[in-house]
Formats: sequence, structure tokens, C-alpha cells
Amino acid sequence: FEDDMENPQSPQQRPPLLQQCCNELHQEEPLCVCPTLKGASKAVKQQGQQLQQVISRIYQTATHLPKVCNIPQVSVCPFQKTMPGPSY
Amino acid sequence: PAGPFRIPKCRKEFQQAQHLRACQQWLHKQAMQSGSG
Repeated sequence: FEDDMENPQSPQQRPPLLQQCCNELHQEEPLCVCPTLKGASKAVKQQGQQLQQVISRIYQTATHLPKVCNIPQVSVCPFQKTMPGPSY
Repeated sequence: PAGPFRIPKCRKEFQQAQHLRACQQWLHKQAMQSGSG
């Protein structure tokens, strides 16, 4: 089996923590899944993750969580990717 | 009289200490585990 974070997993295959996350998302209104995920991502970022690569990874993971968790009516959350500007 | 249909209100005031706590932990774990590649 390939372990790709973009591929949906059956509940039996999910790590316990991911399963808990999926349970939380399933309790949300479909329209609120992405906004709340964005809030969660922001909260994690504010916990001290200042590295651009880490921040990008947070949002990248959050983007595909609805699909991974098989959330109805939601496939991905189109978060805006953080784009560092030119450093000159 | 039926009022106007109201879209489900999302929780604007995000409570980072409680809401989607498992998801926050999962996002943090995934971000920190990411290596080169």
C-alpha cells in the first residue's frame, strides 16, 4: 500500500490521531470544513512554526485533509499558498 | 412566516485551544516529520 497523504484512507488504515482529526471534521458543516481547517492551520503556525517550508507543509496537509477523511461535499480546501517574494 | 434561509454560520471566533485539536496535532506532526524530498 502506498502511503500518500492525498489519497483517502479507510478508517482502519488511519493513524489514531488522524482518525480523531477526521472525526472532528465530520462533525463540521461541509461549508465550514475549510474555514475551520484554515483556522487550525493558522493556530499551528502561531505555535511557533516560523520556517516557510514548515508553514507550507502545514497548509499543504490541511488542503487535502477533507479528501483523506472522505468528507462529503468537500474534496480539497483551496488555501492560498504562501509565496515568498523576491529577496532583493 | 418563514424567514430567509440562513447559511450555517461558521465559527468565526476560532478557539485554537479546543477546536480541531486533533487536527492541529496532526498538522503539526506532519509538518515536522517532512524531510527532504
